[in-house]
Amino acid sequence: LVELKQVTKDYRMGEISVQALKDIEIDIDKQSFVSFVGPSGSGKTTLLNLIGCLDKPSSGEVFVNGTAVNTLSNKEAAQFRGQYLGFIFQNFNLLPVLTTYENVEYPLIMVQNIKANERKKRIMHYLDAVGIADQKDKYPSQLSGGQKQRVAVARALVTDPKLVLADEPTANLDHDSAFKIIELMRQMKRDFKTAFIFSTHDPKIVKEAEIIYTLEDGKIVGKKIGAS
Amino acid sequence: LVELKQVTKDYRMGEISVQALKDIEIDIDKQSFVSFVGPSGSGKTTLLNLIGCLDKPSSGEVFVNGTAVNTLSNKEAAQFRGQYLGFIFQNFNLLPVLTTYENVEYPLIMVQNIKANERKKRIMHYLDAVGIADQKDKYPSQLSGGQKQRVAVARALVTDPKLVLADEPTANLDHDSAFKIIELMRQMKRDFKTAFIFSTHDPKIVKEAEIIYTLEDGKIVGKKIGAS
Ligand SMILES: Nc1ncnc2c1ncn2[C@@H]1O[C@H](COP(=O)(O)OP(=O)(O)OP(=O)(O)O)[C@@H](O)[C@H]1O
Ligand SMILES: Nc1ncnc2c1ncn2[C@@H]1O[C@H](COP(=O)(O)OP(=O)(O)OP(=O)(O)O)[C@@H](O)[C@H]1O
Ligand SMILES: [Mg+2]
Ligand SMILES: [Mg+2]
Repeated sequence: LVELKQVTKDYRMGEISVQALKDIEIDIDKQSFVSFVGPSGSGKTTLLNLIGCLDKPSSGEVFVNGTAVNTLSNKEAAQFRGQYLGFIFQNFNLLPVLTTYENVEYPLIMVQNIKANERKKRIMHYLDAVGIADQKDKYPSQLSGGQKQRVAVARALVTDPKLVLADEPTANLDHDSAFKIIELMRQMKRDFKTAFIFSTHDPKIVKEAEIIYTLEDGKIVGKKIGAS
Repeated sequence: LVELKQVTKDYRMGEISVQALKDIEIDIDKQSFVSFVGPSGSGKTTLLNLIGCLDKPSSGEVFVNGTAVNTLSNKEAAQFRGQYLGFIFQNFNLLPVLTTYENVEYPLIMVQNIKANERKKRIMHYLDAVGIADQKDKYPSQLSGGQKQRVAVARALVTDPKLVLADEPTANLDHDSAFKIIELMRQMKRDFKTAFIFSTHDPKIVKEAEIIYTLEDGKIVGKKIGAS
């Protein structure tokens, strides 16, 4: 499903080069709940961005669903993302000029040509599942931090993607709201075989993982089978 | 130190009025670690904004350090904040055109007229204490989520404020980074008698609290003495 071979990622800052990822080797085959953990700054978001086709490695190859995504043009990457992926951003990235409902509707219109009544059914299903149906007409600036986070979650899931990249999806949520999200993801894994790759500091999510990769300073320093 | 009397906060949305806070009564006297907990959307950020003079109640009074802050003009509120308060925002609110060092330096220049070498000592002290001294020349767009959060923490503390409002200050942090922050705050309470009011979902922070207020749907539904 996801494969990384000899992947590195450097950021150039004037004369200096920051090595955000060093010599990454990953092979995610049939596991559908994979979690990356590690200290702040260890490279989790950078790694998710490479798998999610939002960025390219400095060297090495990234395969998703058989496609060498590091070779795609920007246009092809956007198309690939729209078709197969869902991305929950660490800072949400909601469109400020769209309401909750419109933000979640956006990927359905942009990429998937779904009829209006079918769209509405789907959007309301996911808004209900994450507990923010009553916020559907508000703009992001009128939402609490955890409400924005849940809009980001609903938007990533509404297209029923093959693979969801979730960057700290519960960071701003209380216990109960977090469990709603986890339950929704469990249900999608069961019913649609959706695969999830998390970057997280939340032990509630790590507990669900089948495989846990530990990152430190841009390197993978550990890989273990989850308790679930 | 902080007193709220019959405070309400409504947000008007066209014809509808959202009651974000209803009939809030709070008296925080000598406790220096107070935590607000409650579900996403229950009103924690709204409450912190009122105490931190960033917003005004729809009715009722808010007293901080004896001053009726709900009666201050915008200019007076800004001055009051600069003199007594530190605020850690849920979404960080870093200035994108300033580096880490400059973001933390900002309140020292704007409000407190501290000499250059004394400023440098202080800034480096707090950057070290939260673990991001090596990120001092980067811009916010070049930082990880948890690094941005720690810049926000350092900036709020660098002026040695009387009262710190911390809105989910550890949401994006791993265990060890979160404990660095908690330890720094404990030390400031001990050495400077700094008072802290948290809004948080993090049990590590709630464990430190002397008083825990529970919010639900804009109301205070519980108040208990902390375990510490
Ligand atoms: N400008 C606004 N207009 C309308 N409603 C608002 C506005 N700002 C906040 N609200 C609503 O007020 C309620 C309380 O918001 P608040 O941000 O205080 O919650 P919170 O407890 O901090 O939540 P979280 O844990 O998710 O950060 C929410 O239901 C939110 O949607
Ligand atoms: N555009 C950039 N330029 C320079 N350095 C960068 C850039 N983007 C990220 N970095 C650095 O790369 C490292 C890894 O960042 P990344 O965002 O992947 O960390 P993370 O594991 O997601 O951290 P967190 O848990 O805090 O979110 C960090 O040290 C960060 O400062
Ligand atoms: Mg990150
Ligand atoms: Mg909040």
